[in-house]
Amino acid sequence: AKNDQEKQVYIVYMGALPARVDYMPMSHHTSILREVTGESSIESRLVRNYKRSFNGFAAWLTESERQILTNMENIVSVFPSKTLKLQ
Amino acid sequence: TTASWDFVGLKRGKRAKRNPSIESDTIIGVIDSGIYPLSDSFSDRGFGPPPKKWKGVCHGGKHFPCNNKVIGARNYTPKIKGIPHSVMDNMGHGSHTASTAAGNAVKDVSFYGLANGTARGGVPAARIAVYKVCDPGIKGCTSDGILSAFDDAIADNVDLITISIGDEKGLRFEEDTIAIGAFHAMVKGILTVNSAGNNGPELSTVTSVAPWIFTVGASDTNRAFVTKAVLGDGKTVVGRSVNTFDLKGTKYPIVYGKSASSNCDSASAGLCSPGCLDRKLVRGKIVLCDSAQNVEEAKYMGAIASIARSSLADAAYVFSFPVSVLSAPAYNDVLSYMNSTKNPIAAVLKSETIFNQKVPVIASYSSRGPNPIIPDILKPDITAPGSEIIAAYSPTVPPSISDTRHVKYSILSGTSMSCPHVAGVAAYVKSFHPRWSPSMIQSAIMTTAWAVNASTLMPEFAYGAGHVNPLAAVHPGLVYEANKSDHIAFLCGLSYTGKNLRLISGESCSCTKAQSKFLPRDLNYPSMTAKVPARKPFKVTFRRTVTNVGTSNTTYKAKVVGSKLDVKVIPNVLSLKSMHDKKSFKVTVSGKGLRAGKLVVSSQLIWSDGFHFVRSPIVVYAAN
Repeated sequence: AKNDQEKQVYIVYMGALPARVDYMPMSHHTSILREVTGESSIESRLVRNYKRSFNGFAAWLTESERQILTNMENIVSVFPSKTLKLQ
Repeated sequence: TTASWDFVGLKRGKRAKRNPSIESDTIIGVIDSGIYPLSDSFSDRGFGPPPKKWKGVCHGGKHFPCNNKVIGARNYTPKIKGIPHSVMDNMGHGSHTASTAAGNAVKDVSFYGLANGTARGGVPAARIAVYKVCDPGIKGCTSDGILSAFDDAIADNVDLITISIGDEKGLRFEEDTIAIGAFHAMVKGILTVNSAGNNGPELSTVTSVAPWIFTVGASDTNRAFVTKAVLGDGKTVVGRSVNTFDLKGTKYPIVYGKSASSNCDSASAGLCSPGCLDRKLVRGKIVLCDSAQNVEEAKYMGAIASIARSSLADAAYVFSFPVSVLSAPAYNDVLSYMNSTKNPIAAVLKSETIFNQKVPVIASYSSRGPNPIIPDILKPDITAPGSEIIAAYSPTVPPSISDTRHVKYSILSGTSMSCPHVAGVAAYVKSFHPRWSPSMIQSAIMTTAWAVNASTLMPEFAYGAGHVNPLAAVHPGLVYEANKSDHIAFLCGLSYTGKNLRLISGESCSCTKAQSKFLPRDLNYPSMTAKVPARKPFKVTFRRTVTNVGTSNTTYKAKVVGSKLDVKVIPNVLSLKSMHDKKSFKVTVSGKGLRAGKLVVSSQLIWSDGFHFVRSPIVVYAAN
């Protein structure tokens, strides 16, 4: 079993970008990360944002943080980033 | 690509009809290992400025020059200390796929004389936008980077995305990075073309499973590279490799890996496994290896050449020293010669090119259906040349393991190579029909594919709709369209309900009762597939709608060929008044129980108005 405090990069997929013009994906991602990690500074956690064509982010998370995110209302799926292969 | 485009019928220069101004406005997004921008394949001589619609950037890193051919570059690989963070291609793969899709026509290309000809892409006038997600430093391609590449490519306004990357197996959509990215691309009218995977010939190995992705299998062409070995008794055996090392026909002693080891069991030694060969026993000789996997080990130990065995020796690969890869029967011939004489000798010759105009044969490595995630969606969709393709490469990268050579063009094999062929064809079709949606382009290419009668087991799971036929794809006559709402209904049928559906679709919709009952096989897909219980009589129905893109006032009649199935098409005559007129029909397929040994039956539905032939495979198979 993975040590619960061990972190790995997870992709947090949130679906399509909300149509609202005042929606700011990056601040939304930051507030989600702060909420789930309990840390005010999330720079060391955040790997990248998905913000131009659809919604989501990639971040260093623990297994228990992943589970919290999975149950959040505006999150479709949370899954580990993997190394894919050229074919 | 010096032979494959002629092979599929897309001749060079004026011999193929083109729409130069629109083709030049087409932008192909290549999500791969970067690009070698100094290649002649990517020169921008004769190119005007990037198309107005282009919204991307050139963030290739220091000393990475974009131009009017390579108009965009973005890097998603992590910064690694001491390694320049650049979109420069450190694997050769990205240059190869980009030039296959949209490389300039470059004359007199060869790999040390082999595969000589004009290297070119499917749409030489198109532009290339590079999204680098793979690098040797990360031993592959990170999926979080791939998703970011889709996020940018879609917003940068590319017309089409080609991605020759995959996972080890098919995944559920909400965890499949390429499926997620491709879904949002489809919503924005961008077709994603993806390689099927190289885990064939086993069944259900296709890794690109979503219906909104165009999945490509690999076949060979009419050109192949063979490497002969001449044995001491005068017998010649013919193997596969791309061998440009000329030993002048000199014969050298042969030693079997099994008997050239002092510290490994005979099986490992026979395979020339790392650390198993004894330098004193192999130096200056030709080493026989039971697998082509580790032949470099023989080279490290001072071997002159190697003769290896492969059960799937149907594609030639580049090695860093003289190698000939034999099928099992030929390999056994060498073994029996060795057992017949005290001092066996042989010569490994330079490779020769053989041409034989024949129907394309699926490559053994090409991943197969049935679709492991959505049984009623046939994958791969289409097949294109993937074996022994010469295309641009990166001179900074050796063309094979422990190779000291540096080449601008190299020969690769894989569904990575067939994928950009179809991307090139899709861009070619789109240059004649710029407003066609992704599903219309995919349909046009699938329903006009060459039918392939194959001896391979369950050919439908190997070839999909058949082999790509670019010239016919421009005039498909009818197309099967599936837009965002069709795919939403499809997802409802897969019980993507409530929150997930709302978020993915970006609409506050949830599934209607009817949508929740939607069957995947009723997605308006250009092929029809159903998985049925084994040994039970079955009766399945497919609902389809075709859109007229041929001529106004036309009548199509249905014909079913290869009917091991009882197929009824209602109605079987469609009268289409105007362009973009739509007509629906139902296909009912029934049959007796499918049993082991006959687990798949297929037919083809062909709608024809006497000029267009709109062909769809109908495949029914039993859950084994």
